[in-house]
Amino acid sequence: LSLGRKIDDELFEELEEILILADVGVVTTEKIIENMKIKAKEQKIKEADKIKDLLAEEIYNIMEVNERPFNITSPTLILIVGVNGVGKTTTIGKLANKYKNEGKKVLLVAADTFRAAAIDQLEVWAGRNNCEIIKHEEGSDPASVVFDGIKAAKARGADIILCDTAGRLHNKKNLMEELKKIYRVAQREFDNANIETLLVLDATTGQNAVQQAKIFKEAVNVTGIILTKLDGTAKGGIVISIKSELDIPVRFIGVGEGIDDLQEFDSEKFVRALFE
Amino acid sequence: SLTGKLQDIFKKLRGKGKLSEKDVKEAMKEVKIALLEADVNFKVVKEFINTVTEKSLGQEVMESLTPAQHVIKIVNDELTALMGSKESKINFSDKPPTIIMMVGLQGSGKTTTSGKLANYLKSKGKNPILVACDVYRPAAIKQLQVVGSSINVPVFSMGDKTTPVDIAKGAVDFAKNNNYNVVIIDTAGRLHIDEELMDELKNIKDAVNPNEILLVVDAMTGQDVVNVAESFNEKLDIDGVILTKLDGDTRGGAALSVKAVTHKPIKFIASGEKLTDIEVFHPDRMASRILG
Ligand SMILES: Nc1nc2c(ncn2[C@@H]2O[C@H](COP(=O)(O)OP(=O)(O)OP(=O)(O)O)[C@@H](O)[C@H]2O)c(=O)[nH]1
Ligand SMILES: Nc1nc2c(ncn2[C@@H]2O[C@H](COP(=O)(O)OP(=O)(O)OP(=O)(O)O)[C@@H](O)[C@H]2O)c(=O)[nH]1
Ligand SMILES: [Mg+2]
Ligand SMILES: [Mg+2]
Repeated sequence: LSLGRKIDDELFEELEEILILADVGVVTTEKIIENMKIKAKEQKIKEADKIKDLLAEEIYNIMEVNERPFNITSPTLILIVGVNGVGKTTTIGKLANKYKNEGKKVLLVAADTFRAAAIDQLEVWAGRNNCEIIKHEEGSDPASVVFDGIKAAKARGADIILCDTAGRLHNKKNLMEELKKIYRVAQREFDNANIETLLVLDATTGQNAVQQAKIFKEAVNVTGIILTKLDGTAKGGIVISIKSELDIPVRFIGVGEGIDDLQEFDSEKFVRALFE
Repeated sequence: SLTGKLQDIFKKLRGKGKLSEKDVKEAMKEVKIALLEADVNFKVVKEFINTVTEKSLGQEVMESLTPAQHVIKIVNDELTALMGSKESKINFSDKPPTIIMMVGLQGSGKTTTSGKLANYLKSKGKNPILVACDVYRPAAIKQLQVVGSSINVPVFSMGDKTTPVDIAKGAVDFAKNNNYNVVIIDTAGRLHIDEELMDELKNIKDAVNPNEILLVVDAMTGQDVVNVAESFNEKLDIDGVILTKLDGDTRGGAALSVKAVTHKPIKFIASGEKLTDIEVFHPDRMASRILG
């Protein structure tokens, strides 16, 4: 998109292609481009470069509108949910590191009692962070692990409880019912005001992510998103539709497999990366 | 549904008498949207639309009393043809063991699918072993061992302080000396842009010469799947693809994108977390799923 280029249909098609390839989705892309065209007319924009800036601004506004900071008061229970393989367990390992570095007392709850070696995996992360972990036998009831986890957290004065859950597809009714039960136990045993439910989304996911966000939000009141694997080549544009349709903000991004590979979400950086 | 949308478009057009090129292009816009919403890659969609537009401008559609049905059939047939043949064969070596290497992005389902494949081949009379070449992910080896023990398939491991290349070589020797005729190598998830880790896969390939290199792809992957598939294919010349998590409600357009860009067959699909949830790939079923 160079200077002196004229503003025509070809330019808009090129911008549309950038957004579609970034997984922004057809409907959201059309909406964004339409709003941008209206603004361009209103502002009598003549240069192609200004058009791209206007587009970036449009997306930035979607991500920032109604923005409230992610303030963690002690004690807080963070329930980590999402479909299979997106990075929930690894992200908990990173969050534990972040909060320990902030001087908080962190407790891990191994409520994935289903997948092979899931508890072992979280135990490794507990060890790396030198923080305690509450676990039961593999195959036990996840809600009871959460119950015990909350009890232990209160007894030990934990500031942050990070609760891992098994990956589950949102269209599996019985698995979503199991998750709702876990959430109910958490609400009942822990002060409801201090529960954050973070949905982990894989940046390589396509339009199905919007349905994931919708169903998980209906089930367990998702309050934020963690977008993982942004160290790859996928742009994660799905979070734009999710913000605009469901008003769920992105709180963190995962940028690698290491303990430090977690960053707070920055709308400006995110938008800039879309166009790189 | 796409069928419904196309029927509505052609219903509006029928009052105008004979179908024009413009009418067909109008219908094709709906097909384009349907494919993009199904996560088929933008560039793959463009090419696909050009092909089916050309076919739809033929006499049969233009003079038909039911143009919508014709266009739908053309789209469906073209999609099914692109999805490839129904052959989901593992190419067994005439000098056992047959060596199968599972590769792909983080979290795509390699470890679980390795177990499913072992279980499937066991039911077909083969004698497989699983090989733990993921020395990075916490408890990865344990995960494969739990999977292996649940289906009574031995897991070859040399711990996580040995290189994946040495583990793979050790596994092949072990298989030969103990009459295992299939070796399924589970590797660590990695980014296609991680040069060092992609080299590691190439080194494993060069060391043990797999008969099958299978790219494991999550069916809900979006536009980026073409970059991933292209890179893995360029680096390793993969033999096929396994599409996972098809028990979800994603339309799975990634299937078409991967096929279009690599021209390699989709050999199996995985549709669940149980080790029996693997099936032969059906191109026609995938085509209608993508179209919605
Ligand atoms: N490159 C990269 N890999 C990641 C990131 N986050 C997680 N992973 C990798 O993704 C894979 C899956 O991570 P897990 O933490 O096991 O995912 P999960 O959601 O807990 O998986 P299930 O519990 O099986 O549903 C692992 O190989 C992780 O190392 C990230 O930000 N970048
Ligand atoms: N629902 C469903 N879940 C699946 C399927 N295949 C794998 N999974 C789940 O997806 C998650 C990731 O599977 P893994 O086998 O650990 O994936 P991986 O590719 O080995 O992950 P890395 O080794 O970290 O790269 C686990 O929770 C699996 O149970 C499938 O077909 N359907
Ligand atoms: Mg997990
Ligand atoms: Mg694995």
